[in-house]
Amino acid sequence: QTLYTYPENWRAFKALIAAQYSGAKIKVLSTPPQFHFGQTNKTPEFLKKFPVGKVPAFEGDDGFCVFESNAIAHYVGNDELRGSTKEAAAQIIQWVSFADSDIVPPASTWVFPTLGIMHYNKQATEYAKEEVKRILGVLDSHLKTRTFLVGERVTLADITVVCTLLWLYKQVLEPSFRQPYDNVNRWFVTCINQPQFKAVLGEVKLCEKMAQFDA
Amino acid sequence: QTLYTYPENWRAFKALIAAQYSGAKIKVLSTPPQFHFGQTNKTPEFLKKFPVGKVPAFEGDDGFCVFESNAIAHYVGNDELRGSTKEAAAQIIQWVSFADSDIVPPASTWVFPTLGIMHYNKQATEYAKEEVKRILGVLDSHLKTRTFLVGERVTLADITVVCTLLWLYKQVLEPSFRQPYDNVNRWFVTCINQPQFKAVLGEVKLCEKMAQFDA
Amino acid sequence: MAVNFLMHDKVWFDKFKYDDAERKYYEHMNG
Repeated sequence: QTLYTYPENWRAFKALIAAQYSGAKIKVLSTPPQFHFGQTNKTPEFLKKFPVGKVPAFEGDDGFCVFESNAIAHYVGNDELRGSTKEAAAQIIQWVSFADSDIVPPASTWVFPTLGIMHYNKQATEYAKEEVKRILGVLDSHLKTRTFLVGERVTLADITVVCTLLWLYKQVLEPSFRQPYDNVNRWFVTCINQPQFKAVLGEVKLCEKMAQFDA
Repeated sequence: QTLYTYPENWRAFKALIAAQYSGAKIKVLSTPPQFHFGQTNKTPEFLKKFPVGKVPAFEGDDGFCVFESNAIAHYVGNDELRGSTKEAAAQIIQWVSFADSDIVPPASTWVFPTLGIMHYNKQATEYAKEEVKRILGVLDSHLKTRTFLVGERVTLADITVVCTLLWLYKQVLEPSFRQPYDNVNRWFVTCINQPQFKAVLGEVKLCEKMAQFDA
Repeated sequence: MAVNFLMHDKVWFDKFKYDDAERKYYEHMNG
């Protein structure tokens, strides 16, 4: 089974970690000549399988094709990760939606300028920092009485929210900023130390000094 | 079972249509004194149940609480709507994610100024129109050989994408603009004429004249 | 460097503006 993506794509990590839990074998095509981001995903044969041309994109060995990272992670995962009850499944979707709608925009606004891939805008960054504090506060109170986001074990909710927070924790959440959210920090460090996460993410070094924008 | 929302919330329509298919009985609290948007959802008791304070928010008669519209629709729906195979479930999540990531931004950018919700920005609107053409093109080629988005019957994919396109079809997709996408038009009209959609949406009048921004 | 691919990530940077405007509009409508 094949996953097309560019290298180090946090959205692809979601599916790869899910596959570590389910045992699904996935071949990652992310570098030329197998996959050249910006070219391969614009070819007619790629667009025939994946009409939106986005990555990550998944092709099963039976020819089954699916795009959108949450759909791929759901497909390569297992029932445990998807939620074994109606309630668990709904709460997992709740946190996955929350990650996409409430975490991705401020996290990208804050982190991208520090990577030099977007212009720095002081007002937008300050607003994004406040949004990140709000989000970490929501997660922190939820995790006060819980080890994982839904139920007693890792699910797609933890995998998705960890991958969505990855750049924040690596790039800008320095100790003084993340100090008020110790339930989130505990949960995040627990997850990234699970063998299935480590197999995909390797050693995740938490930010020591908040990266400033890279002029 | 209770759904908290403000009136005429297209995100809430997803759950209400799903409930029409599953037979789930939902009481909608959307107007004072039961629910006052901007006040009730900021009270401590509401935030205790729904820490993000967003609507729609759902509370089961067993006290089960969930927010995020996709999670609520999934919970009040049934297995048919969620996808009865792993493949169908993944493809439904694919279209639901596509609606949130690719349709909501340009649809909001184009429609909000015509409702007086946001200031008009010519460049942003022109870009949004091109994005809407791209999206309708993707859906049109997918629906060339299909009646519904996934499998042979209505699923959460159709319910979600129809509700996400609702404002576009009502407000700005005048006949000349939507003419090239007749597979999407056929699919959209088929869905809104299903009794389960009509029970929630009532009579949907397709746009005759593209609304201009409401200065 | 892999980081540069990230710039192709599809992000709605203005989402907060639209969320804010929508919230105010419906709070006003239900005022």
